[in-house]
Amino acid sequence: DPNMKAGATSEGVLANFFNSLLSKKTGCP
Amino acid sequence: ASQVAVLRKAQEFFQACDVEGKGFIARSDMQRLHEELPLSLQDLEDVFDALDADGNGFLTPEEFATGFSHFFSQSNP
Repeated sequence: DPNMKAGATSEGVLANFFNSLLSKKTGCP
Repeated sequence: ASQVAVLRKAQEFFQACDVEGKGFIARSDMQRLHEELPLSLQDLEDVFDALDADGNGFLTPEEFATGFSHFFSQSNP
């Protein structure tokens, strides 16, 4: 199911995004 | 209590992303993060689209907090 795959991909990208923000601590520029 | 902490963190990130204090995050604000975070422009586009629940091109604090809470509940069950 391509929709399920897209959902899983966006979850991975979101996790990567928020993890990056958390590890930066200072947040966005 | 932990949910309050998550929402506070989401608010903190939102305000830091919304550097001009507009009250929303635009696609261009998200693309600025390309220099700060180890994500590609395409990844940031995907993040924006995933968080922009109503697809209007603007991220509200509520949409941002919802996405962050969802991520947090997935990574810390």
